Amino acid sequence: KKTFEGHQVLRIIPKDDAQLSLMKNLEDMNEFELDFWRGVTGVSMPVDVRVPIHNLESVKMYLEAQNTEYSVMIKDLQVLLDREQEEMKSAAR
Amino acid sequence: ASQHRNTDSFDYSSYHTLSEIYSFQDMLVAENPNLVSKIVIGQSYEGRPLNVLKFSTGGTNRPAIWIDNGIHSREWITQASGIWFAKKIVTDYGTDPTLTAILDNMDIFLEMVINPDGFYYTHTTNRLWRKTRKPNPGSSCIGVDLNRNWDADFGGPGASSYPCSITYSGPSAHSESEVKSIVDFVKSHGNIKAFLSVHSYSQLLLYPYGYTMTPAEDQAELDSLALKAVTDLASLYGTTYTYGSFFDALYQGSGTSIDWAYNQGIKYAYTLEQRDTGTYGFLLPANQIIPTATETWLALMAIMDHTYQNPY
Repeated sequence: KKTFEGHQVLRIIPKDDAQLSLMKNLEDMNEFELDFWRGVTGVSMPVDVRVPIHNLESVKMYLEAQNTEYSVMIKDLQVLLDREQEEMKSAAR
Repeated sequence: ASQHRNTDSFDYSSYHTLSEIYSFQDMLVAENPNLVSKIVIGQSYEGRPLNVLKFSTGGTNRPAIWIDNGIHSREWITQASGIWFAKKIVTDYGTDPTLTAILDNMDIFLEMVINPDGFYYTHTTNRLWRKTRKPNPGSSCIGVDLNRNWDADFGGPGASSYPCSITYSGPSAHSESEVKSIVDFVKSHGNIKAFLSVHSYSQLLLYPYGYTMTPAEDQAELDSLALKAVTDLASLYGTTYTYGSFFDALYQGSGTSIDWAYNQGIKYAYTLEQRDTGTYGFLLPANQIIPTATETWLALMAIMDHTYQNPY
């Protein structure tokens, strides 16, 4: 079963057209192995993206280099998944 | 076998496996033979049945409402809500005057799990899988985004021709059995008046078009009804939805189900994006299933009632 230890979901809110364009570029970058949970729509609209642990530092550096602010929506995805599994097992019992 | 004995003891506040959902469907049919029946409209790529529950109080080929859930398999709140919707319909028929009037004159078709292969995969292998599980010839990447596979500017902007993309459209319109089965069903029925697709999690209510910025012919009515629906939804817990055309409120997307439905002449075509509030995304905790389904139902009821009150 695929696990997601250390993966984070970042919330990025593009503040202007330049940052919007940056987000669109990010969507097209395969090397970061990003999984967009909420895609790029418009200025001031949140973009949520899952970042694998091995690319976290690079992605954050990329965003910071472009002066793009982000927040961590989910700090460790696997923690939530484990909790979900435990709740399912508990409910089944 | 399900551990649940009947649909009253079924745990609606938990997420369930595909086999449990199939068992639930059979239980609901067995308990309500005069109201609910199960139609198998086709098979998924991996051979799973594509089950649709039909809620009908009689008549022949009555005008009908289509509701589907789970086109993107990782959006678990949608399949869970579908279970709740089904129970809600049988519970409210005969007690809620609005739903009773609708069902005395119209049928409701509910497909709780459009993408069963993907859903099974989210339970067994990868919780975050979105697409189908059909291999793509010439690529190591698996699956098609079923909400880019419809014959509505198929392959246009907002869909990907790259099999590894999460918005891969597939090789041709309706190439996927999960989509083709619905297309054939809706066309052969010929009297579907509303087509409602339930997604998560960005709190949106969208109407056609997605593939073009050109307004739909019925945009004014669709917009006004969307406002009513999101207002009703918000009345319960204050959950705020944005509404508008798919193109304006979200982004350009081609090959989507509601655009296809609208172009077939189904005026009331909407996509709902259920809640999260920016905390859990696709991993909405199970204790939010019932509140989410309950508020979503208010929006669905607004659209269904309007459809009933405004025959065309």
